[in-house]
Amino acid sequence: IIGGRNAEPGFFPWQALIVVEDMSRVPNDKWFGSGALLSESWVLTAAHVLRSQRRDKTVIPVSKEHVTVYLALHDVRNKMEAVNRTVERIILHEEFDIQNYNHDIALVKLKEKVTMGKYVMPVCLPQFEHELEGPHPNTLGLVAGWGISNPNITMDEIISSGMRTLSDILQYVKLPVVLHAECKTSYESRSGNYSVTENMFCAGYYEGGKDTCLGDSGGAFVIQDPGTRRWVAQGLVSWGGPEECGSKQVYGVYTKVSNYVDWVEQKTGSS
Amino acid sequence: DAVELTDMFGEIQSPNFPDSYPSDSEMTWNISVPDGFKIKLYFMHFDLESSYLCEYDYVKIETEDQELATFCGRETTDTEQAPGQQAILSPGPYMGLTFRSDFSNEERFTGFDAHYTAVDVDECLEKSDEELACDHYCHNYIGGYYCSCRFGYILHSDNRTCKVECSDNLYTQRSGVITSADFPSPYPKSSDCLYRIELEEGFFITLNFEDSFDVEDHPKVTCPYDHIKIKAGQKEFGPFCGEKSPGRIETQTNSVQIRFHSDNSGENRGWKLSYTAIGNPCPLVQPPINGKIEPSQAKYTFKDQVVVSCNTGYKVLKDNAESDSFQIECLKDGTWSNKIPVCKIADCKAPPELEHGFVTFSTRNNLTTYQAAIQYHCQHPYYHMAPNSTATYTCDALGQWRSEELGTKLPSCRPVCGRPARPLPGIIKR
Repeated sequence: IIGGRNAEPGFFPWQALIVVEDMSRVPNDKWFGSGALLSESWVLTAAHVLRSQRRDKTVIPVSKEHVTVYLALHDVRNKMEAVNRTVERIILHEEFDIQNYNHDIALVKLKEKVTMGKYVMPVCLPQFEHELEGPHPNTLGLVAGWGISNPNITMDEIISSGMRTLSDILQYVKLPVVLHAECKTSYESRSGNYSVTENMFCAGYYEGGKDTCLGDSGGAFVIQDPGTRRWVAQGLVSWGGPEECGSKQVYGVYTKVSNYVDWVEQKTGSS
Repeated sequence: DAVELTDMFGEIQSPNFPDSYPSDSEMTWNISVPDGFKIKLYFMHFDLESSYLCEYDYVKIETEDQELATFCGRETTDTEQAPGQQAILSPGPYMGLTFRSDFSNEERFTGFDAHYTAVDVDECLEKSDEELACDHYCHNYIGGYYCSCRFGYILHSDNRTCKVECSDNLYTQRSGVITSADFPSPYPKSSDCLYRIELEEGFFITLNFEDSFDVEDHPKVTCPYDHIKIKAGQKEFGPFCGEKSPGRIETQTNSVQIRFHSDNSGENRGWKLSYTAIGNPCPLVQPPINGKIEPSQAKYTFKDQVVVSCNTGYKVLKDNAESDSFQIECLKDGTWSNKIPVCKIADCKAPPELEHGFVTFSTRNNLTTYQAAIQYHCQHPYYHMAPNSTATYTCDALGQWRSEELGTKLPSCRPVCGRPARPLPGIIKR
């Protein structure tokens, strides 16, 4: 999270840390992302977090044995105190496109149910008509994560530091939703083959400074429903441009969850 | 010197015919035809000396025991008969014809020329005697006849009367009606009927003959023709016949044999009886507290059954097993098969646990019996109840916790979404 603040424990009780250790690669590949708790057994995240990192175009999930989900986690140094769960099943969206990140959404079923409490609670899915249309431009949402908080650091530095350059304490930032056309134009005017589809929305500031970044993927972009005062997951951290996170005129791109409510219900077998 | 004639037809002529017959002559012809035929005789020519009462010459026609006619002369006068055109018919298959002439003849007389033929007897028309006639149907044929019976009857070995097969009638119900065959029409002849009533040991059979009773009898001899005899264990009743009903007979046994015999004559309407059986009485039973017994009777006897059931909210408890009802039966020795069970109030027992929820009892002393109420709650604020926010269950009559909305299903406690226990910081305007 760029330009964010330290969260307090219990601010984001749905926030999950998803740690992946891909044993199929030598040396072992390790990375992480975020997810959002939907129920006692299901966590929503981005498909690219759980996609096997082979350098080809196949979209297959990592082996479920290599995934650990942490809940009620505030400081990543205290993982032992968190609620951890192994995984029973991983479902990547069938149409997830590795080229343009269209349909970047996935589900993780926990092997053992979690018990709800002060630090573990699910986030809501869009259910009302106005929520199912997707977030309106300029609406403010919150997004949290343990990803990069210093935009100047490079990926090589992160890896060489043993990921110590990442945030230990969960960070959060408040971002406005950007007019879809503006974001689309912004990306399509650049060199490179960017595609902002109808399954995505953008959030961020024209002037930069606040943004999500590497390691925040899969975390929920939540907006509070003005009627029920409940927090609803409207987006999932998906991707951004090649520039530094939080750069001017660079918006973060989020999976538009409202387009996938039926898909989630079908896959989880519940409403 | 008799001439034996056995052909089915033939001719008989006086001696020397057509010349005059000799004086002082006597000849006999015996005509025999098979049974079932008669003999018809007629004269084509007749010319005998006439005398008072045919004292001199005559032709006499007779059967074995009866004279049919005596003819003489040429024509019939006041005292003598000549056959003329008249044919003589024998009653049976035999006819004898005797010709006699005395020692002198006043004139020349040419004698007679007679012919005979066998004629079939229609026994169906002629046998009016009840002892000989067919009981149901009669069929004539040339030389004889035979009898047949209506459907359901069998021709008796006398080839005349029609009997019925009625030797294997078994009654096993506790009550019933028995009648002679065809009642109230006359019962079949030549029949021996057996009616058995066989009930379980412990029953006592009572027979009750209806007043309408008609069995052939004799004014002086006891039931020589038709009769009913009843055997009940070691006892025997009857024979019964006549028009006076035997009325009510208490046999004091569970096995009765009724034999009915009819001979080959008579037209009597028969009999009808109803029978009932009762067993040893059992003591009266009282319904349990909060229960009832059905059917409720003033008296219970062998085989009677009562069903014990309990009022709504109570269960029958017998030998530590609960059930909706319990049945007992009156035994042949006059005791009940079981004691009356007690009625125990239905108990839903401890309500099932609700995941992420808990139960509160709405009734004092945490009662779990019939009509007690409980309420399920979810662990607030992290779980909420679905489908409703409250779930009240009442212990029903079947001993199950039941809610109006969900029946016996439990509600579920679902996680509350989107509500952090710790409120997020307010929005800071830029």
